[in-house]
Amino acid sequence: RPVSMNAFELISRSPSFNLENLFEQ
Amino acid sequence: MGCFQSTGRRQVPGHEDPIVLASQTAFTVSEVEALFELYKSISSSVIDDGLINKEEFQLALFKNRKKENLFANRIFDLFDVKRKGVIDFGDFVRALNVFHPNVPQEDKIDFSFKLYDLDNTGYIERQEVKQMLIALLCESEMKLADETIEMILDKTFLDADVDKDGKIDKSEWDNFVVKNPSLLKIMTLPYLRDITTTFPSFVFNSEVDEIAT
Repeated sequence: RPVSMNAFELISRSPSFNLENLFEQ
Repeated sequence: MGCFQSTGRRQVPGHEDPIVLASQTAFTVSEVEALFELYKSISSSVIDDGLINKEEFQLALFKNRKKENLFANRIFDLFDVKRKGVIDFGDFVRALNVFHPNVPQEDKIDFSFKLYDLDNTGYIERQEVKQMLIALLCESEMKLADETIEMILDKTFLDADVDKDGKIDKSEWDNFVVKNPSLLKIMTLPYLRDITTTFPSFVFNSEVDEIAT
């Protein structure tokens, strides 16, 4: 549940941080 | 010795010598060459100028030209070390290197600190974390009441901001990620350990067999 997580755990779930996508060209 | 006549290195603007780049990173020369194949593909997706602009970066990351995205912008800015508004090949390899499994944890911690220090003040401030949290919620179409967001921020700063000055400095961040190692998960791309197998076409395109690795 979001409330029990720290903010950075939530932020790090952003799909923008999924740099693996860069390799799927 | 290779079987082919050497034709010299590719002359592409911003294409730094793969041997030099390999010496500065965890990548081998072959891997740097493989990354060049990838770089060429990304950097020619919108404008074929041999450089990656923000639109091309977003396109590669999301497969569509999304509107402004806080996190993608931030990653782009950290890749664009020379602040030219474009990522050249050297920037690309050195920034990706931070995500290599063999790179020391400290480098990953430094990068993650810069990533979250949106205004480059040397501190991760509460309003920056709030801004990122709101961006994440918008991105994932999740709704949280403002008081819930404030509760998450309170809890986070209670754990991370040891000296209670309302901002997280580098040493507080170091301690915080040691206690919360999952935060560094995004800083490692297992893919990078064996990059040449990721690009089968590369074997036919490159001159790697001529170069000592």
